[in-house]
Amino acid sequence: PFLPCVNNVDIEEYLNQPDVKTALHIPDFITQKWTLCNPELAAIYTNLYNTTIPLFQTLLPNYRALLYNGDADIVCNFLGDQKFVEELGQPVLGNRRAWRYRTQVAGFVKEYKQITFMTVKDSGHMVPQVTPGPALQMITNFLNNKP
Amino acid sequence: RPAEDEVKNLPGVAGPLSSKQYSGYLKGSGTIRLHYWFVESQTDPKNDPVILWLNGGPSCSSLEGYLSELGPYWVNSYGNKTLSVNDDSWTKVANVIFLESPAGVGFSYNENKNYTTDDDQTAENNLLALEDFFQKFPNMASNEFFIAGESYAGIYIPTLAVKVMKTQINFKGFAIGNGFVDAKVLSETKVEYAYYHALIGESLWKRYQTTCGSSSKPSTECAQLKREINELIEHSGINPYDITGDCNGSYSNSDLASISILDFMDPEASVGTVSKKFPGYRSPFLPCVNNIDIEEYSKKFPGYRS
Repeated sequence: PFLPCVNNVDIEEYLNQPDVKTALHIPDFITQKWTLCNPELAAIYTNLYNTTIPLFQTLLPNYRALLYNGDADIVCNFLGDQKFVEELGQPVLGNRRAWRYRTQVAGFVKEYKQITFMTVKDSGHMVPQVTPGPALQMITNFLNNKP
Repeated sequence: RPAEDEVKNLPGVAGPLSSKQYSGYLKGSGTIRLHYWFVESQTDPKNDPVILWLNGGPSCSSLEGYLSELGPYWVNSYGNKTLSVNDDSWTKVANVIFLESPAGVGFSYNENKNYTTDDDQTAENNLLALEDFFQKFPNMASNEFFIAGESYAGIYIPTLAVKVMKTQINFKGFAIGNGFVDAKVLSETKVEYAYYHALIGESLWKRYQTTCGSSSKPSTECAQLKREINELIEHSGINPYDITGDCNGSYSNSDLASISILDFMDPEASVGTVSKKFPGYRSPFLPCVNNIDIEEYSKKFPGYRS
């Protein structure tokens, strides 16, 4: 399977209903079934980047970045993204610390100049799905440039 | 705002929508048309920032982001084809564009049916679509603009961002969740992660260290071992996207992965050995099958470790 252990049946059934397609203004000539991913397209897709470090180095002087990881995901695991952020070599702004959602520890965060790395505790690959409350707090603070 | 794109109602939602929504197509290069679903902020659309959200893959649809992650409505389970309100939608604080990209994903298409593409072409088409969005929604042009996404969007986002920075778009920053940002680092740490979360045992970990640890030059044996570990992690029934969560979908096309687990386990803990010692015991690694109360079993057989 393209996405092992991910159940997408409900979304596919919903989006393939004619009245939903009408509501979303999908033209009639799109007869192909909507699927969550397209493995055939993935098979002919050409990956050009093994690393995005040069791109981050171009962006970080002028733009803020947040890298966050649900810490229960192994596919794009937090250890790798944490190491990636360290390798960017941005000046460290403070010690790694716990962050909280309401009264509970919701993960750990480390801030660097222009980039923040944070984990979301016991969340998976799809953070806003598994831990929606902490995810909303996280993105709200990022948008508002708050710690 | 393009009146023809406005979503007046959504099947499965009773009553009016929580904020204005639009769905239609944005122009990529040539005959490429990318489907977008735009949800205005539920709080202050005029002043709240605009977020472009991209799911990964490559080839996965951002409508998953809408319907099961950060959108205002989630699809309910069990096939009843209804939606429920997401109280923690990111549309509480932002205007969010969900873009299906590249062409061939979801409802997006290319009139000439050519779906061959790469990272740079995808970024270029995403930029063109974004510029078309701001043509359609000039009322959003002065709002702060962010790009966010997850997984393979770790490639989509920075490749797009370096193009956006050269435009007049009011770009402020980007957020990446569980991002694929560096293949080598992720591959190496995946094995570490598996070991430190007890997904692989001592013997396999030692084999990995011996085979892959000492040389900077990757060997065939190391590559083979990594493939085996990867197979074990992603097709064993443990949900690789959420190892403490349930395995909700299918996980393997065959029983091979289950069999290979036995090969990887430490000999003293192998199912064969345990089964002989404790007749009736069934492996807790049987994917998604919870037919044994491990705690009770441990009480009955002190010293037993799965």
